[in-house]
Amino acid sequence: VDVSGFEGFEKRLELRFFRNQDPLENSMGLRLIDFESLEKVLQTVQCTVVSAIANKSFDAYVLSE
Amino acid sequence: SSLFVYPTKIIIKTCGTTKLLKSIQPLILLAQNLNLTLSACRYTRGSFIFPKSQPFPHTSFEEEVVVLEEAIPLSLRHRKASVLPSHEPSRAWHVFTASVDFDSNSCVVVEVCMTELDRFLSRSFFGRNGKVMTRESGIDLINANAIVCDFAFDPCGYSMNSIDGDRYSTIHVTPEEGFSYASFECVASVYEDIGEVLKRAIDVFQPGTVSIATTYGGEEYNDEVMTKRVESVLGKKLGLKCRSSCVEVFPGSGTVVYQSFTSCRK
Repeated sequence: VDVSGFEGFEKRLELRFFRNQDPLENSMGLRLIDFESLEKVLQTVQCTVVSAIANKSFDAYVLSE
Repeated sequence: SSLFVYPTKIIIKTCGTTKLLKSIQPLILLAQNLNLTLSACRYTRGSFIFPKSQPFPHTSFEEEVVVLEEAIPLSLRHRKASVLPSHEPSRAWHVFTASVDFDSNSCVVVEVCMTELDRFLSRSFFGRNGKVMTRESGIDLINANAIVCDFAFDPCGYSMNSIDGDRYSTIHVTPEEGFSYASFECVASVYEDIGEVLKRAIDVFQPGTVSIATTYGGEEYNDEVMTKRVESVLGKKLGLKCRSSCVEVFPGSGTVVYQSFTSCRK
């Protein structure tokens, strides 16, 4: 391991999905994933939510690290 | 780091030694429970400053691609992995894409990586609260219409997400001398002047080096015109000189333009 400071350069992952059913059903889609489940996914990545904001279009979370 | 959750799209952007690719399969499963099926996957990153500190599979792009290939279903048949070069080998841009079909998306995603931040301006990101950092750095003026959610890390560092209708932007700052870094990412429209937005964001940090990866789909975006416009704005207003530029098509997933700049004072 080299002598290092904090790695600023990010890794970015974008996943897109399509609906298997009537688009009018479940218009919230992925936004229905409960917070606890999101936190479990983030634990595997090794970060957590430190702040959050949302509007009618999407949810935005600031993460640790 | 940031997470954005839209009804049919998730974006996770993490720094440090996080294991981002471990999130793919749990997210696919959570989506399946909501009757949603994966249609596209995009993974991007710059070249790490401290590559030997990264955990597997982030130890090399080749290993990351193997893990990505295994984590996504075969239905995402249009696949491509590529490293877009820069004038400096240590500043390459890594891209993996996979998709079921061509997704014509008129949105433009711009990812900016900045190093060698101005020392004086970097001081704004030490020992203050997030709101103060946002205001004193001028980040709040990049998009005056957006709502900002900011967070200050102890003893230094800063992250923010901003939301404006269905568009986000995000900034992350590591201000320490020797490995200072800031990123800016935003969703733009093909019809707006991306150069002006980039100018405002980059001016907050006045970095020595800047790289800009612009991803777009559809045919409305003229990359030659936009590339020249960005070069012109950053050159005239920020004294940044474009050292290299390349364009690569990712079948089913759009086109990436990658430009690298350095300050004329270097």
